[in-house]
Amino acid sequence: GMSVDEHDEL
Amino acid sequence: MNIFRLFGDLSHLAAIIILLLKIWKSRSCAGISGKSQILFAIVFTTRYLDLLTSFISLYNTSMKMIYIGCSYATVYLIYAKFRATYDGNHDSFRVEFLIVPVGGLAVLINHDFSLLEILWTFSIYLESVAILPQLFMISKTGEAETITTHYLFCQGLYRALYLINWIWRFYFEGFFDMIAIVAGVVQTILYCDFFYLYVTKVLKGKKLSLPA
Repeated sequence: GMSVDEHDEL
Repeated sequence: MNIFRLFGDLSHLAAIIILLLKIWKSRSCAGISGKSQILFAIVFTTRYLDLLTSFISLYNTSMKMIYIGCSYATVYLIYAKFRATYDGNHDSFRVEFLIVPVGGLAVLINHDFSLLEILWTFSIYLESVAILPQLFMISKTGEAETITTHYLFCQGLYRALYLINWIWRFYFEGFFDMIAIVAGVVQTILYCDFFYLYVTKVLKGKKLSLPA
């Protein structure tokens, strides 16, 4: 989904 | 992780190191926009606050620390240690015209109305335009040192590789983040003019000079 609870990219 | 994201991160790291070493070894920041470097320091600070709240991997944490450390060191070299070589007259882009609209957009369009997420969104939007003061300064001076063009090439290549990474992740993982993708497209488009000059001039051994 759209809500990205944790951003794993730099 | 895929090779496009890995090489994107390595290209970004190379850009940061190239710039820091250039200033340190030449003991000069001539031709470098201090304003862009301040914007990048803000980008890393607002994006990597999650260092305090979550642990993703050793790679993730160490790269974030390196980016933050190098960007602050670069700003320090420009505005403190080698401030005598800082070309303030040509570094005249009005960054408030970037920060205010980007700040407003981050409050309006985000994935989640929480402080950390709004700061992350602000950082994504700001990064897409953070190079403008540097490109503006080159257009004003009409030229750029070759090492500076290599810095800019790596800086532009990193987000271009991220675009491919996002295509890869959408196809193989069904993952996509529209905010990062749209900002990344804008960011990469801003480098197109420079990429053309870099390929047609610098790679042919010529100096990058714009028609004054």
